[in-house]
Amino acid sequence: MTYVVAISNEKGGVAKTTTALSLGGALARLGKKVLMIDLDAQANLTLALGIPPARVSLGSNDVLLASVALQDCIQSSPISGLDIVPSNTKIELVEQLLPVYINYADRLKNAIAEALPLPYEFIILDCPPALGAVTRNALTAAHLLLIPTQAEFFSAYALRNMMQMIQTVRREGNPYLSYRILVTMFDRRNRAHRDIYKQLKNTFKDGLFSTVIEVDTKLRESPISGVPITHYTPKSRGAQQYRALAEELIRYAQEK
Amino acid sequence: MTYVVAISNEKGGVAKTTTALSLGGALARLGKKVLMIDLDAQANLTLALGIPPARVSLGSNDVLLASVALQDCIQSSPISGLDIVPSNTKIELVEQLLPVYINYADRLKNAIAEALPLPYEFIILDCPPALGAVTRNALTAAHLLLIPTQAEFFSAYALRNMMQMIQTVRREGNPYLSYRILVTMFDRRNRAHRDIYKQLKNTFKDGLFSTVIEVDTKLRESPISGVPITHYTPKSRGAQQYRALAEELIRYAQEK
Ligand SMILES: Nc1ncnc2c1ncn2[C@@H]1O[C@H](COP(=O)(O)OP(=O)(O)OP(=O)(O)O)[C@@H](O)[C@H]1O
Ligand SMILES: Nc1ncnc2c1ncn2[C@@H]1O[C@H](COP(=O)(O)OP(=O)(O)OP(=O)(O)O)[C@@H](O)[C@H]1O
Ligand SMILES: [Mg+2]
Ligand SMILES: [Mg+2]
Repeated sequence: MTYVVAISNEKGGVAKTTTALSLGGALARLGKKVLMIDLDAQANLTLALGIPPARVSLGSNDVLLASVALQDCIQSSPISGLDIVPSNTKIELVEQLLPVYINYADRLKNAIAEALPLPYEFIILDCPPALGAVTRNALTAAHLLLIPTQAEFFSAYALRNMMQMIQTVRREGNPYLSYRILVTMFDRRNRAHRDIYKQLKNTFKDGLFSTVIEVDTKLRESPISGVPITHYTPKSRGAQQYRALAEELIRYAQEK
Repeated sequence: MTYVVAISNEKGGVAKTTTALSLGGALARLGKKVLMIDLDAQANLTLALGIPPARVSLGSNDVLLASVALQDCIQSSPISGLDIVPSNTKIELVEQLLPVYINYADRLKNAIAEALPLPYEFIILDCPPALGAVTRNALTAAHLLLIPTQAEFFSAYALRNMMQMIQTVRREGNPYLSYRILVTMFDRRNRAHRDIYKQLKNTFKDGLFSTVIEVDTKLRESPISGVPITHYTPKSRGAQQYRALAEELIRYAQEK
């Protein structure tokens, strides 16, 4: 069984890519085989695994737009157990061109279904900071939507649009989509962070992962070396917290 | 003369909205009349001025898509000297529908030109974290592109796409577009921040504002009260740094 996790939030800069990279690394360290799919024109996940986006020939936009088979776009990464379908910056066109296809929201889901069986226990989708056609594809293809959120005003507000998008996707193509919110870049010393975190727990209850990711400057540094934090500084707080998240995700996926 | 400043960066969470809000507030405190235009579906700038996005009737997408006159979409804000054209979440549709118009990139530029003369010395455009049709409109309408950037790996990398976008816009509709990079959320104690800031100065030289905005938790709090930092805590470091930025911008606009 391949479990698909979409990492998405319309709010920018909430650690979507950092979570995809770190969670992928942590799952690989726990012996899981993982496929990452970079759906963002910024190609940050591709870059963070040491792959120059300008040199990508077949990427995720070829799967979405040109119906290239998913298997043909998979590259290995420097991390054992971790493969990637990279992004190339042409994906900006995808936002404009995808909606001309009938049932355009199903293209990624169908591409994954046609590629099965795949040797991966997890597929992780890194999304752009928008709720457009590409993110819609990711949510339609996913079992779980993981929503990274900062404990800050604009980020908390963004959850309204995300909840609406989940309702739309459940109605129109993926009735079993579930979600979990992950609080990221948390600073225990900051009163506003503590207050908003309490509000999120009150509002969303079990909709929150119990793991919280705190601020750790090592998480900023690991992409520069082209590796996840779990392979950069395995004993750091960031690596330990993302390992705890990976274990929580594995338990969650098994229950479903 | 109305000077138009677009605040844009494909990278998410680099303080585009915080800069629009704070710079607008600082210019108003210096006696300038300012119009803010919220071009982001997240409607964070609208929200930060205390206007509930769900209650917006005429917004920026009506200017872009339905050719409603700009003047008809202007609302006053709680801050004297600061008006706003709010955003409503329908702007997601704008990304998909705008490209069907001929010369779609000129629609905002033409809407502003048709509304002149306007009683504003500055117009500030807050953009979504993407380089799509809406951002293209903002850059075509602007005299200056202000690029907020964190001194971090992914943010610095995003500048490549921004530079390419500037070249495209200069070729196709706005030959005099200039740009200035603003380093935001800077933490002097962080070695990676200091290193990347040095690299940005070496690469971009005069392309950087001399003002740097440091981390200040008051900047996270002011939007909750619906006011810019200059009206929330005028003596805070954030308010002082954005006031210095406003003075630098006024000097820059006068030279041009
Ligand atoms: N826990 C953390 N501690 C410190 N820095 C972090 C942490 N998580 C992420 N960062 C940094 O914050 C910035 C934003 O993170 P990231 O780019 O992963 O967010 P994103 O949601 O993917 O952004 P975008 O919306 O542009 O796709 C990056 O520079 C990253 O290195
Ligand atoms: N100098 C600063 N010090 C501390 N926090 C800051 C600072 N500038 C911005 N922030 C906070 O960082 C977060 C990101 O800022 P903001 O939302 O303005 O970025 P943005 O680029 O507009 O994001 P998006 O890409 O989603 O539009 C917000 O929670 C904001 O309050
Ligand atoms: Mg990202
Ligand atoms: Mg913003």
